[in-house]
Amino acid sequence: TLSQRLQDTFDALGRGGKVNENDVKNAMRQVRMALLEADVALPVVKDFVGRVSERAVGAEVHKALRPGQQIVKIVHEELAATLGEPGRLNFSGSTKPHVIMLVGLQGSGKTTTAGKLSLYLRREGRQPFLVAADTYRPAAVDQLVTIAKQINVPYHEQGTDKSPVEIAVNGVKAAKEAGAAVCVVDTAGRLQIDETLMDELKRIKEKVNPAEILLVADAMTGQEAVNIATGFNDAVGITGLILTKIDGDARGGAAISMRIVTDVPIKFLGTSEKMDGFEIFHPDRLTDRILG
Amino acid sequence: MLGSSEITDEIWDDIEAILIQADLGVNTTLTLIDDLRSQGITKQEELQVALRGSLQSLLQFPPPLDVSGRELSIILVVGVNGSGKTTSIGKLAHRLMLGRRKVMLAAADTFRAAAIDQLKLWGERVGAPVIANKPNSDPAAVVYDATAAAKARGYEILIVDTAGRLHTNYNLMEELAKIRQVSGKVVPGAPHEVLLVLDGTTGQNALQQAKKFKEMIDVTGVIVTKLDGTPKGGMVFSVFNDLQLPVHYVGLGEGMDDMVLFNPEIFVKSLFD
Ligand SMILES: Nc1nc2c(ncn2[C@@H]2O[C@H](COP(=O)(O)OP(=O)(O)OP(=O)(O)O)[C@@H](O)[C@H]2O)c(=O)[nH]1
Ligand SMILES: Nc1nc2c(ncn2[C@@H]2O[C@H](COP(=O)(O)OP(=O)(O)OP(=O)(O)O)[C@@H](O)[C@H]2O)c(=O)[nH]1
Ligand SMILES: [Mg+2]
Ligand SMILES: [Mg+2]
Repeated sequence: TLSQRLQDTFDALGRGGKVNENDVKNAMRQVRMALLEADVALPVVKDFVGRVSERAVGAEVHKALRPGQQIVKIVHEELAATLGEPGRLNFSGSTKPHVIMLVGLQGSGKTTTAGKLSLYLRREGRQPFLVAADTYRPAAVDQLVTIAKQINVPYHEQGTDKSPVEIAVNGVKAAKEAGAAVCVVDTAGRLQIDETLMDELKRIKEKVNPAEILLVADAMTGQEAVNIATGFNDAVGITGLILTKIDGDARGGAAISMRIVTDVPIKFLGTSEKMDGFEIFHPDRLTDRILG
Repeated sequence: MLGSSEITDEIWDDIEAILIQADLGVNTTLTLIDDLRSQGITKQEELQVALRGSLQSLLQFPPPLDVSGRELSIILVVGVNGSGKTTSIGKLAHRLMLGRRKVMLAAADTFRAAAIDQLKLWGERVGAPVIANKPNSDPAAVVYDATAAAKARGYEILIVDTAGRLHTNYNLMEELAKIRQVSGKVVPGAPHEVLLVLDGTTGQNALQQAKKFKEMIDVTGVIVTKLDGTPKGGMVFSVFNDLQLPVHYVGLGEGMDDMVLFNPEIFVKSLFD
């Protein structure tokens, strides 16, 4: 863990040895390594370590009784501050149904999350409605319909012959007619560099005017987290992040990267394959695991 | 980035940045750079050549899959959720069938919604029969039935799709070990290949995934998917070096032709694109 590493670094200086500013520099190197090993993106790490270093110098950590612990405390605080407040869903405005679009890379967990989110919404007293707008992946519509039936949530699908834009528009209409409070639109996984598919997302957004566009991202994402989040944000403007597969042992540094480059809150965590594997995000859930 | 003048600290930083951002990981990157620094190179172009050479020397062209010379060969496909197993099976079946092999698929993901439907659609797409039971039935039983069907109908390769699972879930890893065991009971020596499908966008956790899957079910090779995106797939270096797992194929898209044989030269070159 980072604490152990810093402990070792400072212990190695020998008993009674005075810690100097160079030793703090070495400690910052340890922090940098720990964050990179946790998959935080390099540019984000550099920036983050810069801030921690400033605070460490400012706090005169080299004069502290326990410099290693002091630094860990600073890193912890900076991480928590960066990860930010648990995000809430934004349902301001009276037009119902409020539309939530789920977007992201292939296989990140959107369709499964659409189900989980619907269940969560219903528990919160907001009647959900699901729309199967992925016409590309084989059996994607079947997957969403199966999930919708499992959790007893009404849905709209039009097979795979119509355009996703048309299905989304009709889906929101159907949700309105069903008196639903929130309409969750599942979209096909796509690369942020695929202009045609990113345009499709823009068109869906234009037509359904979503209250939320949530980027569903895999907690084990590596260095490309920055480009992925930026790509989706620049194209359609995301309003929140959902980090999935947190039940694995990936350190989850991608969360920091995505949060920093989009300045968008992390709203939920996916914690299992089941429909109840869904939690409201809280920074404590991630700070410890990122630091290892 | 490299011209024809001397090598500055900034150049070393640039190289470090490229490798780290390609998901090679801190340890692999530092080891590589230390090794390069100790070579006493003075010119930038020489460094360029040495760097690529070092990277390439860490990889190998894969051997062919062990699916010939017997009545029936079984390939078990495994990996964490959403990595691209089912899609890769479609692509692999297509490749093998282009090579005139008779391929059958087994839908042993009986858990996830529409997993069986998805594999059946792929089977239709590439022209391979799919053996399946009901959803939520025993995956090992599907393997058993599929093996019997393959033998009876003279199919030479059976590819088994399994449910995605996190290597941290002990029960699911046990289930996978059991599926592996069952295939060995019906065909001695099976499975002849256990291919781990790794999502190319994954960071350092890929090594952990590979370690655990290898430990629990003796993975024999790797497929890395989704490298048509911006990720470079650098975790391949540690997976290959630490675990000696050959990287057989790279997924470059969602269609049945979007998978290529792993090529160390092309792979290394793309790190610098
Ligand atoms: N363990 C775990 N598995 C998850 C979680 N969320 C999703 N999954 C699994 O991840 C896999 C992919 O999920 P999907 O919902 O199909 O992903 P997707 O983003 O819709 O995929 P595409 O539509 O192909 O882009 C499935 O096996 C899910 O069961 C999670 O939080 N934890
Ligand atoms: N761009 C791209 N997408 C891919 C590639 N391989 C798979 N996919 C997509 O990734 C998503 C998940 O693929 P699946 O084949 O369902 O993955 P899986 O491992 O079987 O998923 P589970 O069974 O749920 O664990 C789908 O949308 C695929 O089309 C690839 O090489 N490139
Ligand atoms: Mg989906
Ligand atoms: Mg699958």
